[in-house]
Amino acid sequence: VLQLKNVWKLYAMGEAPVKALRGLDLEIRAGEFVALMGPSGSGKSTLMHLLGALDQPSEGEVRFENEEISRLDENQLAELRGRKVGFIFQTFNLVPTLTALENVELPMIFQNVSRANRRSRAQTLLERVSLGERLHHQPSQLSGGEQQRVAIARALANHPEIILADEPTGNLDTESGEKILRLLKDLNAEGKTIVLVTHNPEAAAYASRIIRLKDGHRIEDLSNPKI
Amino acid sequence: VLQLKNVWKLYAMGEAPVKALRGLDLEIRAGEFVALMGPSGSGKSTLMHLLGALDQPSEGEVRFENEEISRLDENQLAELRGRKVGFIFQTFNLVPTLTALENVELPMIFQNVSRANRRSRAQTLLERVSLGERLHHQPSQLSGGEQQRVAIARALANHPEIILADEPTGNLDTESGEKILRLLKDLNAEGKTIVLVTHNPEAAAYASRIIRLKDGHRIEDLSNPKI
Ligand SMILES: Nc1ncnc2c1ncn2[C@@H]1O[C@H](COP(=O)(O)OP(=O)(O)OP(=O)(O)O)[C@@H](O)[C@H]1O
Ligand SMILES: Nc1ncnc2c1ncn2[C@@H]1O[C@H](COP(=O)(O)OP(=O)(O)OP(=O)(O)O)[C@@H](O)[C@H]1O
Ligand SMILES: [Mg+2]
Ligand SMILES: [Mg+2]
Repeated sequence: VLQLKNVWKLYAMGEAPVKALRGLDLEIRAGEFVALMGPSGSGKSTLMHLLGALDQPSEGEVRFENEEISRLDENQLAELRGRKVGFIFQTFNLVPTLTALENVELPMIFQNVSRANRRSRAQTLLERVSLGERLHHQPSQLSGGEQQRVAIARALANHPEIILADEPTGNLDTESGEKILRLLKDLNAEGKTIVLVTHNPEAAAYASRIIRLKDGHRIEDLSNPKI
Repeated sequence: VLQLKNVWKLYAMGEAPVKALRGLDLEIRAGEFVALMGPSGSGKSTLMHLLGALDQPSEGEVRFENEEISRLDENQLAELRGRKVGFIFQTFNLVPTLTALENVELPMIFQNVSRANRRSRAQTLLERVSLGERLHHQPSQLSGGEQQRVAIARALANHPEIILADEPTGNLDTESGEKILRLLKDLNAEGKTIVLVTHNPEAAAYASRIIRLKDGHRIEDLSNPKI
């Protein structure tokens, strides 16, 4: 469902561009649970932004359900993302002026979900990540791990088929983190495709496949022996 | 050097205030290396902001080197913090329009360090956290873990006696994280006082004392048997 062929991503920086991804080939099939690991700066978030059609490659092809994303315009990309992809950003990217509840409702407004349905689904999702008592807090009125959990709830709002989670447990204690990983595992059991960036080998153990990046290259791609 | 007596911190929220800290008593002596742990939302960052005199308690006393911070005005607090405290924020709080180098130089400008000294110290610190090749990147041109490392380098700029690190390794791979923890351990060996918030028991093992919070209470306070 997600395919990369000879993908390069360069960031222009003065004289020497940063080569964040160097000729990456990758295929992720529907229903897989993939963990993406690698050192800080190795290209994981860059790869996630391409997989989520949030960014275009500098070279090479990115195919999303067989459609090449470089052939789609921004409206088509936004429509595809809104319906099919749930993105949990490494830096949360919550809307600072909206409450937790409103942040989770926002993606559903774009999919024309009725107000009553939106509100009840947002509350259910926030309770599922143990934030039932923080519905009316804005991001600045929440702890780091609480903001992260709002970002997780928001990503699940439209029942996406593909969930791209960029380090979703970095700010959570072990118990809260395991609760999120079990939630992702349950969604995968329902057939959702999951790509999880993590630095924590215990989190990666929830996946059935572990891909390792280094300096923009894929240096390892193994099925998880523990599964 | 840092003392709390019956400290409460309430956040006003509609009808029912959030009681983030409830009657906390705590003493941290000069030169200690303390790890602060506890579930997401248990009050760790709130406590760190009080220890760093970035915020005032709702009730109770916070003493910084025997001075009660509620008796100091904002200028005196800023002066105290600028000279004595290095703060690594959970959400980095880098200045988005400045490069990595300029972000690390900024605290030294307030302490009237000469331009040449500022520049060379900032570069030395960024090289020490393996960012020598990213000096001229702005935060939006850096990965999550790279931004975190800029925030760490910045906190050390003025040779602070007290380092308050709120989850400094959350976005780092194991190797980069261990490098930072060893750096903090070295600074502690030089006599610096360190308070490290972490969710990772392996990071907490670097400390000589582990304090656990739950719902705004201190529920455990043990010297680390492994040390
Ligand atoms: N400005 C605020 N207004 C209202 N409530 C707040 C505010 N800041 C924090 N809180 C609440 O106070 C509680 C403690 O927050 P704090 O940031 O200290 O937690 P924490 O232990 O650092 O959590 P984490 O591990 O997730 O970072 C949280 O439940 C949070 O919702
Ligand atoms: N907009 C940009 N402009 C210039 N360089 C960038 C930009 N975004 C990222 N980079 C660089 O590209 C490299 C890859 O960044 P990326 O965010 O993909 O890393 P990462 O693997 O997610 O790291 P982390 O684990 O620290 O989050 C980094 O070295 C970073 O400095
Ligand atoms: Mg990243
Ligand atoms: Mg916190």
